[in-house]
Amino acid sequence: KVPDVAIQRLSIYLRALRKLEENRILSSLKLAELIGTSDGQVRKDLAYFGEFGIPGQGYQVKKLRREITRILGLDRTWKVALAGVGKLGSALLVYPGLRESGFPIRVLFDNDPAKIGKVREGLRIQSSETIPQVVSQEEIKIGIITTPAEAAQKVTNQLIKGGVRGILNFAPTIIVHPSELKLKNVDLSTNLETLSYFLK
Amino acid sequence: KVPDVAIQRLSIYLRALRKLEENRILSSLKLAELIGTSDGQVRKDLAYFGEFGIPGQGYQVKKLRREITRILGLDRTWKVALAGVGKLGSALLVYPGLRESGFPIRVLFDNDPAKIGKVREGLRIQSSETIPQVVSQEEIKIGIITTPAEAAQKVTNQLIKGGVRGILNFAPTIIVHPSELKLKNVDLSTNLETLSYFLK
Ligand SMILES: NC(=O)c1ccc[n+]([C@@H]2O[C@H](COP(=O)([O-])OP(=O)(O)OC[C@H]3O[C@@H](n4cnc5c(N)ncnc54)[C@H](O)[C@@H]3O)[C@@H](O)[C@H]2O)c1
Ligand SMILES: NC(=O)c1ccc[n+]([C@@H]2O[C@H](COP(=O)([O-])OP(=O)(O)OC[C@H]3O[C@@H](n4cnc5c(N)ncnc54)[C@H](O)[C@@H]3O)[C@@H](O)[C@H]2O)c1
Repeated sequence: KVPDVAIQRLSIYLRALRKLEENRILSSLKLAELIGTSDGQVRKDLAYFGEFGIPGQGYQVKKLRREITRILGLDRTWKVALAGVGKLGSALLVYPGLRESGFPIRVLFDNDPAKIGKVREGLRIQSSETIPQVVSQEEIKIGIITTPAEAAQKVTNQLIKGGVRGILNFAPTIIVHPSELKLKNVDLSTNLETLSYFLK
Repeated sequence: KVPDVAIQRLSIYLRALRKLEENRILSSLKLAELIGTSDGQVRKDLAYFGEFGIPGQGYQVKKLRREITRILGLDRTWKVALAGVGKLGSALLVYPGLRESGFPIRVLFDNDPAKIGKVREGLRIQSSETIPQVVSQEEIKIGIITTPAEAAQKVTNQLIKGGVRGILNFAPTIIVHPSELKLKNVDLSTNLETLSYFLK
């Protein structure tokens, strides 16, 4: 089983490779320098996924980029559903980085009657009661949760019911979910508390 | 050396403990159930930091809460500097969760002349050229970076010069830093690309 951190590093390698000249041949040492890790770590990470370089020479940038794009499933677009169109949800909605990396937000949900029916960035906010039907019709596989913590579990269950298989959760709470669902938590407090642990 | 993930779990245990009755005695199994992990994982995590429970009985909630608060350095307030008062920075600025968990934002920096001097949430936006002096005067040890990617390295260097020792970086870029600085990246694209890896 590949550790999550190796998959995350793959995404960082890809970002570095995208800035380089396509036809260049790159050594694992050079790639390691670009992202601030070691030569051995690069080779170990890539070895999880197959044989890529020409032994003794290195990797062709274009080829390695194509391979990592395929491995990360980025050779297609993943439509995203966002639940909770509040301050954080609205910042994510207008963030160009999502669409640019192939994760365009395509459906919006909220449970505030004052917001349902309003249009934001060309999308009509729908009632979160309709999450299962709408995500299933739109064949959406990824959800982002930016609701208050107490609503996150219910919204997760609704997304799963509609066929969503991956969730990025910003609400600071533990979500119970079946193992088939891949859940990533982005937890501001936990990140800050890890910092204070080291600084104390 | 304690793995980062164990420290992050400690912060999640603390959040669960805060919701419980203080004088309760809790078994590691019960604590594990609350956060969706295993009994063995709870004991292994806590063992990194010392002896806490009464063997055969469990942990007293009040005592364990106090211990974890001390271990994470949360028995004090950590003033935070925020650089880049744009869409994401502004959402973080009004987010009550930061102040509530003991990380109040106390200084704001930006390099946009139209923003410098403006007041947001009672704080005057200062020029990012003054970062080293201001964070040093205010004895700020934690910085949050919500600038564009191309400004993040420069801002990091300015924060380090002012004595900041921990940084939470939201800009999607690799930051080169001395090992004494503790840096946590919150990278939306990497999180989403980890999801697409599993869903493909
Ligand atoms: N704002 C930040 O900077 C920030 C930072 C870190 C984490 N968070 C977390 O992100 C979440 C959102 O924060 P915010 O500041 O945007 O809050 P907010 O109150 O501005 O927005 C929350 C939105 O969720 C909606 N909502 C509530 N229940 C819902 C449901 N069942 N289905 C769909 N929508 C529902 C609300 O109507 C509202 O529009 C919170 O859990 C918060 O702890 C926020
Ligand atoms: N908006 C989001 O939802 C989101 C999500 C994930 C990541 N990010 C990342 O967070 C960062 C901020 O995104 P945003 O959407 O808020 O962008 P934004 O353009 O709205 O805000 C950026 C702010 O940084 C300021 N700035 C530029 N150079 C600076 C410097 N040297 N010192 C201090 N301030 C400086 C700008 O004047 C502006 O106010 C970006 O790196 C972005 O990739 C944003």
